[in-house]
Amino acid sequence: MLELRLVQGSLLKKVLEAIRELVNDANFDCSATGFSLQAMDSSHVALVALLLRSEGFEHYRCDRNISMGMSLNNMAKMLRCAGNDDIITVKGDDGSDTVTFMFESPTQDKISDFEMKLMDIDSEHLGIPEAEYHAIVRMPSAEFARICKDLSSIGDTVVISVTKEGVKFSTKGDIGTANIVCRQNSSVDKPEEATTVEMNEPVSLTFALRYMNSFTKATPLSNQVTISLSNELPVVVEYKIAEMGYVRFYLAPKIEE
Amino acid sequence: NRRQFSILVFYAMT
Repeated sequence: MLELRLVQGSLLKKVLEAIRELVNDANFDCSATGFSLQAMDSSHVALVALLLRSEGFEHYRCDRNISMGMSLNNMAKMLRCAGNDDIITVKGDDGSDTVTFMFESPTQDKISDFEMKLMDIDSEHLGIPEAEYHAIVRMPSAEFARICKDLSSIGDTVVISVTKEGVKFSTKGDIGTANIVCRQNSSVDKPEEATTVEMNEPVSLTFALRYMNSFTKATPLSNQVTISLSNELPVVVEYKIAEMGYVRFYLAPKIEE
Repeated sequence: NRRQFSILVFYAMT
């Protein structure tokens, strides 16, 4: 038996919108820790890891670990029927091939339930070691989204370079080149507008912009994004989900042969 | 020329 009640149902709606462009079908894993997911995109270049901790739910009952295979597009279709202020409850029974989403309006005058068919998904779970990153950049998520969008109109790849000066995003294409440098500005009044750069070693890595743009679908989840980089390792682009957990995107770099 | 690596090159399956 599984029953997860999320008062801020809009968070689940935003999570789905954040990941469904990258991944079509995925297993949602439910345990005492929380509601989680790990899935790769179809070309195995990017990976998404989601965690919504059990403490973040108003009510969290998960009698034993279960894994529910869902089409994210179908799940998004159902969650789009929930109002932004609705409370969302996810219900499942052991051995059942369906999951139920219940939506309650804040005034309790409208209660809907949507039952969705589950699917069998063979998924490969990857072990991601804890790593010390050479550089960690924190910046406003909207700024990062803007940069990825702007650069993708000029080139297909972005070079992210971190130096003591700040973080530089560069691209080149048929029409020319572009460089955007963001400097630290941690003295700004509003913490959500700050850009901070922690650097142990200079880093320069090349990534496909198509994936970066896909990650920025998570922008509504968090005012800030954290970009963790190490030379010749996948980048981690993390959006924290207020007091509940995170969506992390891992993207393999393009490496000189 | 840079080659797009797969995420599978970096992380082991569990």
